Formats: sequence, C-alpha cells, structure tokens
Amino acid sequence: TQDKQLTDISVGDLMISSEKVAHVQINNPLEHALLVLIKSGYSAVPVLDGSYKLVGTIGKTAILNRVLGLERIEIEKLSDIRVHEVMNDEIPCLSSDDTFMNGLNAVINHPFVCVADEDGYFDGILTRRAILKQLKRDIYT
Amino acid sequence: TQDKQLTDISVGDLMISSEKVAHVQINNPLEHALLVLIKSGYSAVPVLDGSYKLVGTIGKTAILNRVLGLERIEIEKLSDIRVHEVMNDEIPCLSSDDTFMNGLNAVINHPFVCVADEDGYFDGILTRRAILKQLKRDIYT
Ligand SMILES: Nc1ncnc2c1ncn2[C@@H]1O[C@@H]2COP(=O)(O)O[C@H]3[C@@H](O)[C@H](n4cnc5c(N)ncnc54)O[C@@H]3COP(=O)(O)O[C@H]2[C@H]1O
Ligand SMILES: Nc1ncnc2c1ncn2[C@@H]1O[C@@H]2COP(=O)(O)O[C@H]3[C@@H](O)[C@H](n4cnc5c(N)ncnc54)O[C@@H]3COP(=O)(O)O[C@H]2[C@H]1O
Repeated sequence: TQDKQLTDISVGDLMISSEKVAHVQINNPLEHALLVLIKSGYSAVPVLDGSYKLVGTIGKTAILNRVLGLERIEIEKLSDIRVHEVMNDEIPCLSSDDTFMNGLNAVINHPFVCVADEDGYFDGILTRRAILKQLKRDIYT
Repeated sequence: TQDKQLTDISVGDLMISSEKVAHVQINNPLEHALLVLIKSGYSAVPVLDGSYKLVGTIGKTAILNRVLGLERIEIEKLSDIRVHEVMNDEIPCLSSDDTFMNGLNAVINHPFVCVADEDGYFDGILTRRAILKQLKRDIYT
C-alpha cells in the first residue's frame, strides 16, 4: 500500500486479519472478558458466536459499569453475568472490498470497526491507526 | 477550519481545550481515578499536579493491572494506591502552535496527545477524531 492511490486501497488491504485479533465468545462470563481486556491492554474487542460470526463488541467501560454498585465496585458479580448481557450489538460493520473512504468515514467515530463477509463471518478489524498511517503516506508522496 | 489548507491549521485550532477535558490529580487514590474513567467512559485521561501542570496520563488498563492478583482482582486495594504510582509519565506532548502534520504524526500511535505551554501548564488534548475529521474535509474539498 506504499505507492497506491487512496482510491485503489480497499479495507481488506489495511485491516488486521481475524487470527491476529483478540476476541471473546458470546457466552463467556464477564470475568473472562475483563481478563482478556486487561492482559491484551485493549479498550474493547469483538464478540463472536460459536460459529465465528460477528455479534458485537465489548469494552472495559461497559463491564465495569455493570458491576458498579452504590457503595463500591461489586467485582464478585463478574462470574455470574455473561458477555451477551453487556455487549454492544449495534455496531457498524465493513466488508473487505469496501473503499478507503468508507473505512475513513467509519473510524471517525469509532477506534476500530469490524469487518465481516456477506454471511456475517468475522474477517478482521480496521483500526484508526491503519487509516492514519496510510493518510500520512498519502500526504508525503 | 472548514476552508483552511492543512498547512494553515495549528494544533490549537483542533484541540479540546482544558476546561472540557476530564482529568485527575497526581495524589488522588486509584479508586477516584477509576470512577472518573468509568463515569466519563474514557479509556485514559491526563494527570495534573496541584498547580495545573501536566505530569502524565492514566488509563483503565494500568489501574486494573495494578490490582490484578493471582486468584482475583483485588479491588479493595484501589483506595491504598495513588495515581502517581501507576500513571504513565513518559508521554508525548504538543504545543498549541504546532503544525497539523506534527499533530497527525503524534496521534498515529496514541488515541490522544496532551497539549501544554512552554511552562508545562495544561492547555488541552488533541484527539485522533479531530485529526480524522479534518483529513476527511481536506479530501472532499
Ligand atoms: N499492544 C499494543 N501495541 C501497540 N500499540 C497499541 C497496543 N495496544 C494499543 N495500542 C495503541 O493504542 C491505541 C488504542 O488502543 P485501544 O486498546 O484503546 O483501542 C484498540 C483496540 O480496542 C482495538 N484493537 C487494535 N488491535 C487489536 C487486536 N489485535 N485485537 C483486538 N482488538 C484490537 O482497536 C482499537 C484501535 O486500535 P489502534 O491500533 O488504532 O490504536 C491503538 C494503538 O495505537
Ligand atoms: N463521551 C463520548 N461522546 C462521544 N464519543 C465518544 C465519547 N467517549 C468516547 N467517544 C468516542 O470513542 C473514541 C475513543 O474514546 P476513548 O475513551 O477510548 O479515548 C479517548 C479518551 O481517552 C480521550 N478523550 C477524548 N475526549 C476527552 C475529554 N473530553 N476528556 C478527557 N479525555 C478525553 O481521548 C481519546 C480519543 O478521543 P477521540 O474523540 O479521538 O475518540 C473517541 C470518540 O470517537
């Protein structure tokens, strides 16, 4: 993607492919999801179902909000609640043959946007960093 | 910044000014910092000292990592540890008269970058969203 014009670059050229993306499963307990988010350092990750279809995203804020009591953070509740009870299931989604401009528009309001195929199987994520790096190359050449 | 060329735009034109930025103080207990991060929804915020000088940033991952024990998350420890024990004090910093390109370069690897004056007083933050929105305007005009 070094010498390509922005108009020749697709979302698939810039995305992080699914095998390199940390994710959780829809039926995991919140405790597991929070540990994945702490160990990886990511703010949020995709949620997949048992057949590897994309169903939403989940982040640290939503998990902590769910166990925030009046007096304290009720951390022991994390093992009783499942990912699907807290995840965000209204998320934007791209396809790998979408244009660079569609990708840029999608990440303006989201740190990353998931990529899935026409049957809903998870392909990867497009991040703001990938878009910004490509834009920098485009301005300097 | 609608019709300006990128070369005419400064970091000061795009930054969120300090009074609109959630922040914590260097001597706050971690419990307070985590509540600010949960309530605001932000992944990380700037850390200021008593005289409103910028000293670092702190995020949810660093706080949770600090209380992550072998068996469980030891949430009760949050009230015994202070922000300065966990914060990241090696952060990039911009000045409000820096160029747009300097701002773009800074946010490639950071979701936001703090802006401070030559004496170190906090002026605000430059976010990836602000840079992306301006780049979109530049491509369409
Ligand atoms: N382990 C690491 N090594 C180097 N840099 C790191 C890093 N973790 C985070 N960063 C930097 O911090 C930015 C924000 O990360 P955050 O976790 O909030 O937000 C991330 C995270 O929620 C998600 N993400 C990125 N890579 C991921 C992956 N491999 N698996 C799952 N989620 C990922 O996409 C968001 C945007 O990512 P983006 O790269 O644009 O932006 C990243 C990247 O610039
Ligand atoms: N309350 C809200 N309303 C609307 N959209 C929201 C939002 N909270 C987060 N977002 C969206 O999510 C992105 C990532 O937020 P995050 O908290 O991980 O990462 C944020 C946060 O750590 C920090 N930040 C942004 N605004 C802040 C503020 N007013 N005070 C303190 N920190 C702020 O800068 C990072 C990048 O911000 P950016 O705007 O580029 O990107 C934001 C924005 O697009």
